[in-house]
Amino acid sequence: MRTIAVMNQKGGCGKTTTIVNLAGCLAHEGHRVLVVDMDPQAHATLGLGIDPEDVSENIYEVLCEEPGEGPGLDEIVVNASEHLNVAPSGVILSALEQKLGSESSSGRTERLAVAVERLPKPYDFVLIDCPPNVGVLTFNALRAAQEVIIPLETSYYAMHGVAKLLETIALLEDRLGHELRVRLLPTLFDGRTRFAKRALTEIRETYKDLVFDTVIRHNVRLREAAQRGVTIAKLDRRSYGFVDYMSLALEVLFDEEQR
Amino acid sequence: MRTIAVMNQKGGCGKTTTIVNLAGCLAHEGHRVLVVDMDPQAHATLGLGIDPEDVSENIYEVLCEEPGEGPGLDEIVVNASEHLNVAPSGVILSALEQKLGSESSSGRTERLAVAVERLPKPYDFVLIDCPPNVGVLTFNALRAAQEVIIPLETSYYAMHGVAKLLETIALLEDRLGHELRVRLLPTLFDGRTRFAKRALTEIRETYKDLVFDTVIRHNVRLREAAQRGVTIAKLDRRSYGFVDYMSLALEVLFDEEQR
Ligand SMILES: Nc1ncnc2c1ncn2[C@@H]1O[C@H](COP(=O)(O)OP(=O)(O)OP(=O)(O)O)[C@@H](O)[C@H]1O
Ligand SMILES: Nc1ncnc2c1ncn2[C@@H]1O[C@H](COP(=O)(O)OP(=O)(O)OP(=O)(O)O)[C@@H](O)[C@H]1O
Ligand SMILES: [Mg+2]
Ligand SMILES: [Mg+2]
Repeated sequence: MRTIAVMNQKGGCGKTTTIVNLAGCLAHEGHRVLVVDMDPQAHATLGLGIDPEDVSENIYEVLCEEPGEGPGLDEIVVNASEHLNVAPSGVILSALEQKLGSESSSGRTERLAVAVERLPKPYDFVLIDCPPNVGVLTFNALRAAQEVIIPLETSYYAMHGVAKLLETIALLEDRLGHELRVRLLPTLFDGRTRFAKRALTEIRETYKDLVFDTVIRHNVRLREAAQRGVTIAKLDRRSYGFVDYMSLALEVLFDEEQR
Repeated sequence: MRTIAVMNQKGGCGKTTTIVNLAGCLAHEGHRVLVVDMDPQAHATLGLGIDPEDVSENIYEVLCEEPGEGPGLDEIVVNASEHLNVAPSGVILSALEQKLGSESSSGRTERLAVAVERLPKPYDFVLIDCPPNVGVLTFNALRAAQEVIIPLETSYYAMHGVAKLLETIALLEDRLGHELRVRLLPTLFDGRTRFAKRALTEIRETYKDLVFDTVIRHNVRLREAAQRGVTIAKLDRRSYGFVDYMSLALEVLFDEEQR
């Protein structure tokens, strides 16, 4: 089982779109996937067709108690489609940020890691969506993961923050005592503008083999899929969105063989 | 003096781009503007051509002490261009979230409001940029402001969260005891797609006169301006970006006469 966190403090860079559609493409290829939604906005939950208000228990119940006291991760899971389950989130999750934030206990950033370890059902992939900040929820995701995908929009603000983000992750690795395999994924790429092409060249020159070969192009079908609560693999397998996220899925799968 | 907060928990919807370019257009028309950057990412600071690492004191020093103990807002201000000053931010500001978050003092969300009241220099507008979450920093901005602009990207995830956001602001108004004039600004609009046109129609039908007449179109010149650290008013007054943000500035100015 591989656990991958998708995070970036920069808002709107395609974290949720990457989680939902990478999950969709891996499941389409027959791999069993669990999406864990650690964002109180619950957009990954919504993007997989589940209304957060309809869910009786969500990830908050699993994480707000000491391990073993609340429900297990598998007890709150909802099926989204074939081979694809979701541990849903909700607005209440932002209360966890305050609750765990003020506790001094060292275990406050390990709650999700322990919950993922205790999962009885064998998944091939656990994909964790993060909110656009670096707080207790994102630290829980990074502790539970062995790999990190940082979606990086080809824009000045997004590119400016990456160096500092990589520093934050490296500091965390020292404290965690475990390696995190970090890679950058260019997203929302609009190949028609020189601006975006120049930005992509700069990203590849600066971060070299930290960057995926795959580039996610701007594609309106990805927005339509989100609105219908389905992955791009279900909505339209002739769209750029599907081609790009399938290419990412294959790169992630191929990467395993290199390990 | 009018104080306007630009906020939305949804990431990447154009908060910083709106702050920088609305400020640029108001200053271009001769109004004296102060931009207050309440986002630890410091993108509004960067977008106005100031490197956060070069600044000796930023908004953190003003807010981390009780009012009157640290420097005043006017003491940390940096000039960006004619009629346009910035109270810069930096990474350290995220420490304020923890520091004020754990204090029980009732004044912890009033620090910015008090600092703005004490400003000696007469500004016509104070524009406050917010991070993509609803925490202590955003509450400080809402307490200091009388008006709120919510940038709303024409997309499913962005539109889903707005109703809850308006609820959060209404609850805050009760606790604050002061009215907040809230308006929605459609941003990143790509008129070429039916998807965006349908979304815009839905926004206008649902939120009626809460929505500005102005729609900010997707325009690569706005990204180029951000990269050069200048406002669109300085970079290109023939671009859609300038036309749209100037239209917003005039709508904001005209609105004053209606008050
Ligand atoms: N490749 C793409 N093509 C077109 N639209 C996209 C693409 N990727 C994402 N989007 C759209 O851009 C917006 C931002 O994407 P998304 O919500 O996935 O980002 P995020 O990083 O998860 O945001 P947040 O910081 O709020 O969590 C959404 O409206 C989404 O539908
Ligand atoms: N009208 C527009 N046309 C083209 N690009 C835009 C437009 N508005 C914003 N952008 C770009 O989209 C990205 C997101 O915008 P911006 O950073 O202003 O959003 P934000 O809400 O401040 O993000 P965050 O949630 O991280 O604070 C930036 O790269 C910006 O340059
Ligand atoms: Mg998201
Ligand atoms: Mg911003």
